[in-house]
Amino acid sequence: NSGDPEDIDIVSLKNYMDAQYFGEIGIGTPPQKFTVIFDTGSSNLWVPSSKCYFSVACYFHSKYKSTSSSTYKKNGKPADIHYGTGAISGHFSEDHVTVGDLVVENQEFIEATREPSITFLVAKFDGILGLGFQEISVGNAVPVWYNMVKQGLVKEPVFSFWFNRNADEEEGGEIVFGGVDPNHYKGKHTYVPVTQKGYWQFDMGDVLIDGQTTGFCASGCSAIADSGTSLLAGPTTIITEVNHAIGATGVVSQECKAVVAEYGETIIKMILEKDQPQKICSQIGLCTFDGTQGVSMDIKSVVDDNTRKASGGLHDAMCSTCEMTVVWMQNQLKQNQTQDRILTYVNELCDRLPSPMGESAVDCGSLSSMPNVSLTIGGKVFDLRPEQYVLKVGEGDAAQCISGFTALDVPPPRGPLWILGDVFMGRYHTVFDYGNQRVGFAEAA
Amino acid sequence: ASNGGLVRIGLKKRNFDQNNRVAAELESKEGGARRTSIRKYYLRG
Repeated sequence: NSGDPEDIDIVSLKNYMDAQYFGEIGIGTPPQKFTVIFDTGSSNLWVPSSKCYFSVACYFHSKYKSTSSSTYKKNGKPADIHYGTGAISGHFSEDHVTVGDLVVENQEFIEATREPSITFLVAKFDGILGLGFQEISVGNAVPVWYNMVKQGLVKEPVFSFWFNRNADEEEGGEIVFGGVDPNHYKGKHTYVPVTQKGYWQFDMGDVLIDGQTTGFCASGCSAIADSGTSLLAGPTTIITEVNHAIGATGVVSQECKAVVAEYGETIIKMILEKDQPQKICSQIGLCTFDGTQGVSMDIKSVVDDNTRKASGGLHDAMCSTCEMTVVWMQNQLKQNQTQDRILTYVNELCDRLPSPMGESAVDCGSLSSMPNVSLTIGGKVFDLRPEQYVLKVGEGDAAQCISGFTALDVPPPRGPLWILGDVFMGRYHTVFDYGNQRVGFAEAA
Repeated sequence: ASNGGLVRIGLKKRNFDQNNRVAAELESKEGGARRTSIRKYYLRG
């Protein structure tokens, strides 16, 4: 909406289908109640409008009726938000918003008059309250949180999340505006600065499986703390390694197997000969090196010769597979593995490639043998145990288990990127420090 | 409730359920074209 494509790509990847935690707010005078997701990965407030007639989703949720509010102010500016799953459109209005016992006055929000997606039809929530920065707010609307601070309604410009991951307890969790609740964390928070305003984005280091490096983020990745996403999303190169380690289902990739069979030994040789790893795939002809990352041969052919057309995604897949293979092999060589062992391992990884933003099933009976997966943030290692990163769907004999990890590939300069959703925020109490522009994590209690 | 300048909002929790997974599958079919264009954008970017 802002015209900056950098904003659009990541907002589009949001997935509210799996959102799990929501709370209640009021809009208008007297307050009309709505259940909303408190979402740190977006910045607008929207709820269904009473003028929403043609979307079935609106008939299953609470609707805002402006004529019933004495504090309503007309705005009328059109609004349109597209998410990865789901989209809404409508117009802006202004009214008082009640959050707990606070009343935020003259808050801009979107009255959604169209919710055509299945996402919002089946959703347990009515709308979304964004807690991200104004920089990514559609229509440049001032977020609710900004007005809370501006109107002096909170003691400190800080809010914090606690998610109750204990499945047996009814209490879902708590969001605290104005500070932190010491009952819901242990020890001290580790703080990292916000590196790119818009999202709550920060720098993240290596990802470890059972204490061993996965390599890809060792020299740094970015991460976004996102309460509106359920899973933990990260680069395919690492998620494939995680899938292999936890026995998660994957997509068997013939391109991947072909790269290993045809070029595996050559790649190992080139790594051992200290060739620049990022140039290996171009040197063997699977990618064209552009100085920062591999570019597939298909794209190069279009750039070089406008009369030729790209012939499909095969070479593209070979290029990205080759780049992943180099990372995996480098990592195995660092662990002093033999060539045969490396080729076998990488070939096994080819059976575990995740489908982008998809789910991977795991065996519910094997949790005890699965490794810890750890993320390095601010120089500190944050562990996740199997029972914390595996989600159970259904009960008893019908129960199924899915991995809390999903693949998301964002290229530089914005990526490689991780989205730390509820799976991570459930394990670690999270502080969003707006005043000092930093995010803090401590063990949840 | 407000307490010492803090405003606490209790959150409700929903478990993963089969309805949502079926819906997600339908949604991914509907959103297939959009995701393709996102991938193209990445390559340009």
